[in-house]
Amino acid sequence: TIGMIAINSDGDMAVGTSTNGAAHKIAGRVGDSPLIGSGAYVDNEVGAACGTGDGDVLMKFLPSYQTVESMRGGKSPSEASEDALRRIVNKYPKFMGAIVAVSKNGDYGAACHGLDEFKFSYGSRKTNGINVESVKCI
Amino acid sequence: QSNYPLVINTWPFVKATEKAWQVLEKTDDPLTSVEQGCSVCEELRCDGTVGWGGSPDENGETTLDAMIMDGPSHDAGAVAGLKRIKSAISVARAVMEHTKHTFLVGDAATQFAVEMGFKEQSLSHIDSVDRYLKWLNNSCQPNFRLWVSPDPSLNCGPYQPVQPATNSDKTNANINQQSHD
Repeated sequence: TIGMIAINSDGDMAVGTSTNGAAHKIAGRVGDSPLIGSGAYVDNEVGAACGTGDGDVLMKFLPSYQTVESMRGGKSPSEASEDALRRIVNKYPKFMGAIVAVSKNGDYGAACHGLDEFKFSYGSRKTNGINVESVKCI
Repeated sequence: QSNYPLVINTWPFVKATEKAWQVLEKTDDPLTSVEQGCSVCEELRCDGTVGWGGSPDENGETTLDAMIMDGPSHDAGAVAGLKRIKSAISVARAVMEHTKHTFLVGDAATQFAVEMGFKEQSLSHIDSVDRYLKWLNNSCQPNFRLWVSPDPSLNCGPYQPVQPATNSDKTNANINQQSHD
C-alpha cells in the first residue's frame, strides 16, 4: 500500500492512497485505504495524514482523521501519529501499522507499531533528491 | 515558518516519491502530484502491495482500492474492489471530478471507469498466479475465515458456518510487510 501527502508552495495539500489489499483475502474484502479519514485525510487548515498496515483494524479507528485532529489540538505530526496508534494498540496489542503526517507548515513525522522500524520517503527543496527516513516503532 | 513544498509517502517507494516531487515542482499542483506519484507505484507494482499482479484473493483475483482527497476543496473520490482496471487512483480522481458521489465499488466501479475512458484488462501477473497456486497447494494458508467448517486453518473451502465456541482473537497474523493495506 502507498499513502502519499503533497503540500505545494501555497501550503495547499492533497492526499492519496492505492493498494491491492491483503493477500488471500476473502473476495469482496476492502481494507482501510480507500476510506476517507482512515487510509488518509487532509484538512487544508491543519494538516494531513495517511496510514498503512492492517486495514481490518485501522478502519475501526479513523487514525488519519484522528491524527489531523490531534495536530489541530497542538500536537506535532510525530506526537499526533503516535497518539492515534496508541489508541489502536490499546485495543489490539498485536496490531501492525504506521502513520505518516504533515502539518500545515510542512513539518512531518511518523509513528509505527508491530515492526522494528518503519521507513518512509520524502522530497522537498531542502533535500538533495528523495530521502528515506525511518522511525523506531512504539 | 513554512517547510513546504513537500511530498511524503508511506514505505520507501522512492520512484513514486520522485515522480510526485517532479510533478509538484513543475506544476505546484498537489492533487496531480499525489495522483501521479501513486500511479508510478501502481505501474511498478511496489512491493507487490500496490497495483496489478499482487495480493490475489481467495479466487486468485487481484482487485484494487484507492482514494484521493483535495485539501482546498475538501472534495474526495474513492474506489474499492476495483476489477480489471489498473489505474485505481486515477479512477478515484475521476469519481471526485466527474460525479457528485465519493465512493464507487466493485464491478460497477469498473463500469464507471470504462465509461470514463479507462482500459479494461486483466490484473493477473505471473507473480499473482504463482502466489495463488502456492496458497492452494498449502491448504489455503494463511486464511481469514473464522468459525467455519471444514477447519480453515487446515483446509480449503467451500465452508459452512459453525457456532462460535469462544471469543476469537481476530488479529490478522497474516498481515505483514508483503501483505497489508
